[in-house]
Amino acid sequence: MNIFRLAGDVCHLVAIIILLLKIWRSRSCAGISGKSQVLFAIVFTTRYLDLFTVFISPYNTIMKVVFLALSYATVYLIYMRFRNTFNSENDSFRLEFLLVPVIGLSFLENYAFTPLEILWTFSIFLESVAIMPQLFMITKTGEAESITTHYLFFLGLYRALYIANWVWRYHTEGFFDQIAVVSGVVQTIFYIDFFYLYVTKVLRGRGKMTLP
Amino acid sequence: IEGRETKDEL
Repeated sequence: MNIFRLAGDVCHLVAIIILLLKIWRSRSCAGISGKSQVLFAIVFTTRYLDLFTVFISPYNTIMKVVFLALSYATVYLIYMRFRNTFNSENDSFRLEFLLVPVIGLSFLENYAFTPLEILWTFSIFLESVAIMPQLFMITKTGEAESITTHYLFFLGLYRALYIANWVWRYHTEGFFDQIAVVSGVVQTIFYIDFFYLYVTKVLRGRGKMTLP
Repeated sequence: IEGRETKDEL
């Protein structure tokens, strides 16, 4: 554990809580991609199956359980509790375009050809593209509420801090996880364009982020 | 270090 890892995990948690609170307080999930949230719930479920096989630390177990619970709570709020506020017509990203390549790739490139390893690899690859339905939705509608952009900012910050964590671990422990690092870098790239818009539009302006 | 040891990350 290092400061970048810890800060990254905290940002991840903050992002998830921001989204959950936004939906709960406004009693609405307008502008939120339910598909991205379902993908994140699948990511956590397939990655944290090792909760049943290995024990790493109390921190690790607690965070995994919290992420799982919060991601399912988010999906519940979107599709059940506040489903009448959900803009399904704008959440039109075709999931098969993500799932088919990700499933294929996780069978081809993994550390061991065992169910748990393939599912872990699948979750890593899927996480790197899971935000795409949300970014697609913002591009389609041309705007995002500022609270949604704060959510995306913390999610992007979490990814950037994980890269700093890997640089740190490489230099101090000689640790290098090719699958996680490559997909992590790919994932972070998706946020760069958004980061630019966030700084120029949201932080310097006010209210909604509108695309040029 | 590769593979298995990565699993401490969330």
